[in-house]
Amino acid sequence: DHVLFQLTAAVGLVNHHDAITGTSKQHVADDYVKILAKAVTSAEALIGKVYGTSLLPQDHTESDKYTKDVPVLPTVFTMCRLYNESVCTATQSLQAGETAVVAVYNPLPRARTQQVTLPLNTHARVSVFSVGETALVTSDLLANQNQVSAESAPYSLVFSAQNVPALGSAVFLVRLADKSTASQTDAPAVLKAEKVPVEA
Amino acid sequence: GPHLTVSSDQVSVTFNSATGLLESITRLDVTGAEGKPLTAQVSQDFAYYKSFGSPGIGNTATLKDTRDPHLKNIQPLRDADSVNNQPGGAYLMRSATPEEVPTRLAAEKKVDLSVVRGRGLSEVHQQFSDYASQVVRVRDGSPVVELEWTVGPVPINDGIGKEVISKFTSNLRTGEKGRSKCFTDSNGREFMERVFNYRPTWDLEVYEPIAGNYYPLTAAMYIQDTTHDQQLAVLTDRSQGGASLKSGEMELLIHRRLVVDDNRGVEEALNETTGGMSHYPDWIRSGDGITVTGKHYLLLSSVSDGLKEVRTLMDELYLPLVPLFSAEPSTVKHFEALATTAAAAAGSAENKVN
Repeated sequence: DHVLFQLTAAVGLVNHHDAITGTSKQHVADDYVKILAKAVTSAEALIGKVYGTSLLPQDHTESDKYTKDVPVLPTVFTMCRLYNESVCTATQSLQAGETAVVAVYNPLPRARTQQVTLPLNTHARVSVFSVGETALVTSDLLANQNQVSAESAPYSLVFSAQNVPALGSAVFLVRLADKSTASQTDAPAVLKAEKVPVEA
Repeated sequence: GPHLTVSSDQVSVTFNSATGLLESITRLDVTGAEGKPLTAQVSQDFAYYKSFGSPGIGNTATLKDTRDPHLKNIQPLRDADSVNNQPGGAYLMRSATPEEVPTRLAAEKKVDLSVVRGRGLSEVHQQFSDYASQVVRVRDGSPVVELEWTVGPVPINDGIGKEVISKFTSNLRTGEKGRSKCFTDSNGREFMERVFNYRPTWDLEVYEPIAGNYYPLTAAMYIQDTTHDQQLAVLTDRSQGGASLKSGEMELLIHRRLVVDDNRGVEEALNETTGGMSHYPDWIRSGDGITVTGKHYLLLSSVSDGLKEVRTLMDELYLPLVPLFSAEPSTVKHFEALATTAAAAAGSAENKVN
């Protein structure tokens, strides 16, 4: 409650007409950002904790035969606020041979299929595995053509999250092949931009 | 060749190789008139309006009287001088002269193009100027043309404040008796009809033919050509100003960098950070200027399906999939074991997670 109250209060504050429209001095505008950022940071931390537990199977009948010998873990997830600037430490820090768990939550009251883009700093062979469908997922690794800040990732991994259930999640394992197995995976090499010649 | 086309399974976009600009959009999953795929000629470009009262338009002597020297030789608008002197600023957008044609950011040069073609998406990178670029994306499974624009820092070394717009021009006929018509949302809910230089509830006297036709968007605006059963919508990722000044056109105000205060109380130009240009009084603050990036989503539809498609897309844009991450070894192991167990149970050995 405390975290959500803080966030509600911060959003309430920035509903002030000067905050919404920017009709304030620069330092006041910066202060609005600071208050909102503080509240969002604690809300993101809360979601990361709560979300992990919600991912574990609830209905113990069907899922038991899969999970009886799998240790139940307090999984903590993180969010990337500058995701729209292609900045995400969780995926950019992945090294060859490492795997990240990427979960996507669908807040709509209907199932949806949508592409997911992950910022990566390395263009090693990447494979995406859908835990729900127990199958590899087709993915593209592109040179990022919109690096708006120094921290923006040079590469974008794009894959499609199929049929993510309403108010539910889909979980993917994103694995960077290590040097030894790089040649074996069918994962795509990075797709580079081709300059379009000036019309003759 | 003369054109460059990128397609997804639902939409294809053609660029003109000579100008580097968008040229047409085709819905591969919708049949238009004469049984052909729904197609519209659509171009997009970045430009800016000079902001009223910018000292750079004349010499800095005009600083004392922020009246725009342009207006000296134009019959003053029918207002008292006090309004004529109203500069553009944080509270209001006012272009330098009523008849102003916005200045292209690409000036006269060709917009450079580069293409990346993937299996599930393709994207075209456009470089308009050293402070404006855009990535145009088409993705499998979606009829939307995604325009990720990046603008800034906007140069003000000419002393001119700039109102930067993204302008869409199409062959849709969207007006009656020369008055263009568009629809803009109200807080993401009801779409209101907007007619150029017209208000439904009083006889409008036009003082600002540009700014007076801008309306606040929270989510989207669209134009309709009912004769040809076509609708073109632009969805935004934040609140912006939007207008349709001519038939078939839509323009959105995406970035502003002004150099004078608008005398409405902020006492600071809508500029970024502090600093100061040596020959300007200290109340003009120059800064590094900010770079802004955002997305516009272009959706070509038939009129009959138009609003349903816009609403569905609004849901997906404003309640996007939320990605959460964990690289903790214990978490990875947990989900790998889950997947392996499920794969074994499903008997599909080749799916084993290696």
